[in-house]
Amino acid sequence: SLSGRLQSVFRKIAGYGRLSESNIAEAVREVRLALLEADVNYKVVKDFIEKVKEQAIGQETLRGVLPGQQLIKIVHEELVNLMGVSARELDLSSSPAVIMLVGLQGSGKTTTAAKLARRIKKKGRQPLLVPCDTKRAAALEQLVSLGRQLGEAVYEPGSDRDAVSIAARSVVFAEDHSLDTVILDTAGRLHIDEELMEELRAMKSRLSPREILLVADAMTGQDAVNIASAFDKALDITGAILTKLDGDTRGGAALSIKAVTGKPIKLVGIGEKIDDLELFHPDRMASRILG
Amino acid sequence: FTGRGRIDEEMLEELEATFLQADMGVKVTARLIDCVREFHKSEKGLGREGLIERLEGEVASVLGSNSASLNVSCSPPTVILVVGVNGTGKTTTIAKLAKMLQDEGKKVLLAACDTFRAAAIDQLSILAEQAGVSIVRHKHGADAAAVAYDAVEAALARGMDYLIVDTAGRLHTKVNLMEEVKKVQRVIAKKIPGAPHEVLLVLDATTGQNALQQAKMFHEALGLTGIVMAKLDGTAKGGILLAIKQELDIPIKFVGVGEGLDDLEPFVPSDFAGALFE
Ligand SMILES: Nc1nc2c(ncn2[C@@H]2O[C@H](COP(=O)(O)OP(=O)(O)OP(=O)(O)O)[C@@H](O)[C@H]2O)c(=O)[nH]1
Ligand SMILES: Nc1nc2c(ncn2[C@@H]2O[C@H](COP(=O)(O)OP(=O)(O)OP(=O)(O)O)[C@@H](O)[C@H]2O)c(=O)[nH]1
Ligand SMILES: [Mg+2]
Ligand SMILES: [Mg+2]
Repeated sequence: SLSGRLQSVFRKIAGYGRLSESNIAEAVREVRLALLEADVNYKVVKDFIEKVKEQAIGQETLRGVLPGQQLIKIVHEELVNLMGVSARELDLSSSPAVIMLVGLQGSGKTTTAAKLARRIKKKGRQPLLVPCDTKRAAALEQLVSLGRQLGEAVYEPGSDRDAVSIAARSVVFAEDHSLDTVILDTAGRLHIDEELMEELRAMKSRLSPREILLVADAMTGQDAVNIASAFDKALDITGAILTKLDGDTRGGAALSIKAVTGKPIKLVGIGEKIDDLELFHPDRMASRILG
Repeated sequence: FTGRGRIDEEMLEELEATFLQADMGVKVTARLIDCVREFHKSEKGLGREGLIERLEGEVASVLGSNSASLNVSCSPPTVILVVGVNGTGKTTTIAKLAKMLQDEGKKVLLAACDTFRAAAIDQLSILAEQAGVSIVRHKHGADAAAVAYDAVEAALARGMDYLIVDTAGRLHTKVNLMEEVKKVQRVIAKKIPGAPHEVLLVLDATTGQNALQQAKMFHEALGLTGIVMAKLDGTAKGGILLAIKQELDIPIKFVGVGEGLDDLEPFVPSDFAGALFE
């Protein structure tokens, strides 16, 4: 564990009194390795370590000794600060409030859409699930089946095969039926697919969603920065949802996504069932990343 | 690398960044950096181009010197069990494999053993139709092992060359789900000794270090015979394959490079190594 490794680093230099910058460097190197092993992006780690060094060296000149635990505390606090000090909820302030879910193939958008509907229903609202994925085999059936579990009807696109027009029509449908929240499930796509990214831009400009949430797999590695920055540049996302956190991935993607977009991680998926959605807790994520 | 005897530290840092950002991980990166130092020692005039060439060769040799092919049973059907965590691309990969084998004139049958996820059976049924192959399916919620049993019976009765079994995505940390897939494997083995002849783990190219843990746990549970890395058409490099190959020595057989039924290619180590350095 990181605390174990830091203990042995500091044990070596204990009894030398005041720590030198080079001593902190060795400890900080261990922190860097831990973050890389946790899938935090290489460049994000670089910037983060610089911030930690500044803090650590500052502290040591005050006190003369900086034990491993204290360094971990600095790192932990710095991680929490970076990832957003407290959990932020969804902005559901228009009527109907439109939530758009976007992300790579298989990240968990369709399942998360249903989970969001459940969460929103619990708050006394009336959600409409909208299947904007006209490409994937049985995508509509998947959302309909999840809707049935929820006891919620899913918007029927009819013969419409255009994602943007389905979305637009669903909002009119919601207004006509006094449904106050529209959840748009979109097809998975690569951030480097120009045409499909343009489709999302068109959807955004047509509907002005209150929330554009990047649904990202918690086990994503170094590529998380490329994915997040592309979706953010194209859409100015309002936040992210990290899925599959019920596994044993350290989840460094959480830090990468926040660092590169500046947008908060709002919710996390912690299982395959419709209730398996929670608020994002930066302090828990920080501990998890540090291992 | 100006031939002045000392290694260019800036180039080392640049290479280290390349390796780490390719998801190779800390250990493999350190090992490759050691290789770089070795190459520099043994070949004093080695420029940047020559170095990259050596490294590509090193990576390719770690990944397996030749493209690994599907195991084939000496008496049909060859049974292929496909497993992996949620959303990696198993169902799509199965459809691609089915189309590939079908195009080779083989008789292919699919088994819809993901009886859990919403519309999983519908999804595979549609893909089976697109690939022009038949499928054995029960109702949603049926016992996965029971479906597998029926599928093996059908494959034998109908003289199929291949039976490809789709399973539900499952996190390797969920003991009961790992037990379930072991049961599916046992049921297949009971019906056809030696089957499944191929147990393929499908990994998502965007997954980081956790892919190694996934491979370890699925290997421990089932004994993997091959790996497919899907979604290599994105920007992720899939460098974790080096650690997996080094630690577990499981052959990497195919790569998925798109969502279409033709988007499956045999894994070619030298191509993969070349792409890492682009
Ligand atoms: N364990 C776990 N599985 C999840 C979670 N969220 C989604 N899944 C599973 O991940 C897989 C993919 O989920 P989908 O909802 O189909 O993903 P998607 O992003 O809609 O996929 P595409 O539409 O093909 O891009 C399914 O097996 C889900 O059950 C989660 O939080 N935990
Ligand atoms: N770009 C790209 N997308 C892929 C590839 N392979 C699969 N996909 C997409 O990834 C998503 C998930 O694929 P599935 O085949 O449903 O994945 P799965 O592993 O069966 O998912 P679960 O059964 O829910 O665990 C779908 O949108 C596929 O089209 C690939 O090689 N490249
Ligand atoms: Mg979907
Ligand atoms: Mg599947």
